[in-house]
Amino acid sequence: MKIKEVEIKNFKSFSRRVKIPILEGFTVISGPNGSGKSNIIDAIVFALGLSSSRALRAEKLTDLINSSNGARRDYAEVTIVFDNSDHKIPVEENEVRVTRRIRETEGGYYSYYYLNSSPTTLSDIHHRFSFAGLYGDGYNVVMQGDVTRIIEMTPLERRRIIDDIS
Amino acid sequence: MKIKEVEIKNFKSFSRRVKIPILEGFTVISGPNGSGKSNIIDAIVFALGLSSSRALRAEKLTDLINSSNGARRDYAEVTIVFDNSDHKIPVEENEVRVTRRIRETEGGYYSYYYLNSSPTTLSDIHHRFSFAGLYGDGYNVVMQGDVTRIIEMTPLERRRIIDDIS
Amino acid sequence: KREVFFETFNAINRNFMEIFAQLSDGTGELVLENPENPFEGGMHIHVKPHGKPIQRLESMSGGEKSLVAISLIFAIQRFKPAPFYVFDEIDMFLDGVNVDRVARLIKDNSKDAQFIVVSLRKPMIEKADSIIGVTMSNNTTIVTGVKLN
Amino acid sequence: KREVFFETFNAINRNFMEIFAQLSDGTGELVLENPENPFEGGMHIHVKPHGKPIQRLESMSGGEKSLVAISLIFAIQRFKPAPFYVFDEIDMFLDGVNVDRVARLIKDNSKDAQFIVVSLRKPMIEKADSIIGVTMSNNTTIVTGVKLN
Ligand SMILES: Nc1ncnc2c1ncn2[C@@H]1O[C@H](COP(=O)(O)OP(=O)(O)OP(=O)(O)O)[C@@H](O)[C@H]1O
Ligand SMILES: Nc1ncnc2c1ncn2[C@@H]1O[C@H](COP(=O)(O)OP(=O)(O)OP(=O)(O)O)[C@@H](O)[C@H]1O
Ligand SMILES: [Mg+2]
Ligand SMILES: [Mg+2]
Repeated sequence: MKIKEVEIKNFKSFSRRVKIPILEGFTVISGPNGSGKSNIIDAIVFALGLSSSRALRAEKLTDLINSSNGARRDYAEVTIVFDNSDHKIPVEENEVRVTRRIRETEGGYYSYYYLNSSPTTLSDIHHRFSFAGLYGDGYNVVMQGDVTRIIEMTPLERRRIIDDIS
Repeated sequence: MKIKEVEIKNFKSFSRRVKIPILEGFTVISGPNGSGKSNIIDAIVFALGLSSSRALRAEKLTDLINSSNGARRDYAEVTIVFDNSDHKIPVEENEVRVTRRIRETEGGYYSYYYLNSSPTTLSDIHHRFSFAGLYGDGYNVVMQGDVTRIIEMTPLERRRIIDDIS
Repeated sequence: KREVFFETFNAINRNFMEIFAQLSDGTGELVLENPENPFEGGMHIHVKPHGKPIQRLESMSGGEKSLVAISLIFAIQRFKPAPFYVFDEIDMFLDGVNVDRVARLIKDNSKDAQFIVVSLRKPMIEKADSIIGVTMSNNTTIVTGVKLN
Repeated sequence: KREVFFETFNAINRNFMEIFAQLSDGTGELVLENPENPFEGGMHIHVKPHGKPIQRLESMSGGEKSLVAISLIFAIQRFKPAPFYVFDEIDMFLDGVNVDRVARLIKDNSKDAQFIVVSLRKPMIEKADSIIGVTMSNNTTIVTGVKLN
């Protein structure tokens, strides 16, 4: 299983729809400070439900909706397209699309998940992806500042990392 | 007032006596990871009593004594030579030397301070240097990681910075 | 006590605004949570990058946060000037353009005070008046040279 | 529960030792404060850089600490492999030589898994199979290109 494309619509600093192809192997994302590199990482983490909104640097999920350039839309959406030709994810299709949308409402927001265009839940997505070795705990994601956090941990916190993994 | 030279003897990664001339203006210290750059900063902070041993990454002050290459000596010493031709520091001499030595003993250690070869105390040094605008609180020193610490502060901690300065 | 606080706060805030405008394309200011009773609230930093809406420090990028923190440090130092300054790798999160801006500010201020700056970044190193090279050999630190630029 | 802990701890420790030896000139290991009753103590990291005596993590240089943390992260990931990895600027404290070593390790491992790495460092960028360029224009992020190296 691998990522083929990340499509980001109206999420954080992306005010239009942007499709980012991801190739095999080793990809580097680079550019100036404040250009949006970490926001791409946030989009992946957001779509796969790998983290809380605190880790996405948003006070509340609706802060993730793009708010540049005047009129602000009421939703943000990210789609990740996976190559599933090895069928590690237990579905028939060779391609798996995971979409997450949040829509702002009067009282707060709605959060929707889709797997290949069918509405689903986050736990369903985590369940299916666990067969491909992808778990919701996010050990495969290292956010900006995590290295420093690990360095500054107390010995007890460090041991608890092992507890959590076992 | 400005620094003319930093002399480091048996302190941290300096196993011999090293004299480092410091010129006017803008000096950069550079080199590979683990080579000793931050240790030079630690030496300045140690000699002028600007910080606790925690900030020098030492569990106890005697950890500051060089311990590479076999036989370990029982003392560490740093001398900072200042150009005092503007006499901002209230002494007669045009040059002011501050020396701090720690010597390991059976029970712990002794810490000695000297100003131009006369034994003195840390508070005496701080008192005299205050006339040159150098205070013991160390606002003029930014250690490795301080920028991150400021970023991660809570709003209350941030306001307390202002409290402490006023 | 309250008066002394506001005297200090306002002076540092003025410095912060000036310095941040110099280091970035935006404007920023220090904001008290409780301006009536400052000791009952914290201090926020509101930043308006060029053309973007106001944001809190917490939601900014790694490099932007770093510029804010450096500006605050410099603002405090301008309030309480010292004869020399020592900085250990303050340019870590910054891209080349921003390292260059911080280096220029240090260069300009180095007429009035001595700056000793540890850095691995080329835009910082090339603006120095002198460079102290440090390496480890046989387990001991050797200072390989003091070049005058 | 204790058995499961030790199974995990020993496997991650083995990985840590291997990876750290690859990334640095020294050896390192994870050490339990209380090996008899692990849950009553913390976990320390003892590192012996080439030729130097053993040190605790806290007393090491910024770059050395960073290599230790990266090695621990990679050791955990090797214990629990995933199909893709995402790293956001993990090379910040590292000098050029160490960025190069981490980049090589990522490159070698990229045959078995997909790596998406945000970095500003040349030794990392030049080893990538493809580079996604990101800039801000008119207040919005544009992805300027996906080059295949
Ligand atoms: N909801 C939003 N609407 C518009 N812009 C936003 C929104 N959320 C975040 N941003 C913008 O995204 C920018 C930060 O992007 P990001 O953190 O991805 O930068 P970066 O490329 O990782 O930078 P660095 O190298 O400094 O870490 C901020 O300047 C912020 O203004
Ligand atoms: N008492 C001591 N005796 C011998 N060596 C010591 C002692 N204390 C510290 N060291 C050594 O000093 C080295 C760290 O030096 P320092 O922190 O100055 O590195 P640095 O140049 O700042 O590196 P970085 O770029 O990674 O921050 C460590 O490798 C450590 O082994
Ligand atoms: Mg970032
Ligand atoms: Mg250092």
